[in-house]
Amino acid sequence: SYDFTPLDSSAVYVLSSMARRRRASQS
Amino acid sequence: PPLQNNQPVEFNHAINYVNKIKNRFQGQPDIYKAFLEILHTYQKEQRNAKEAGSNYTPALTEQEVYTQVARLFKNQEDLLSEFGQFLPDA
Repeated sequence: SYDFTPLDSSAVYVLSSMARRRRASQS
Repeated sequence: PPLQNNQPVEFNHAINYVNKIKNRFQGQPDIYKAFLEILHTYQKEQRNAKEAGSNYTPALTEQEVYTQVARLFKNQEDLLSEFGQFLPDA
């Protein structure tokens, strides 16, 4: 199980939105 | 916006990656904190750029994000190469 703080969660949010932008720029 | 099919994959990848970094730098919380700081600055710049339109040049480019993270993750090649998988135009 993960013990995530709100800061961790926002890092996850930034990383996944980065990945989405990357995918968008590749397609 | 509607959820796209591969969005959960990216989300899960991000969760696993953040968790990996947290564990790797458990004894060095400053490094983990600096990583979060870089991400937040990048996100803020992206938001500013979006609001200002095409005339805005972000103060932190993808290349600079990568350089900063590389400096932070020195000797942690696996973390750095995985980070490159998230970064647009890496």
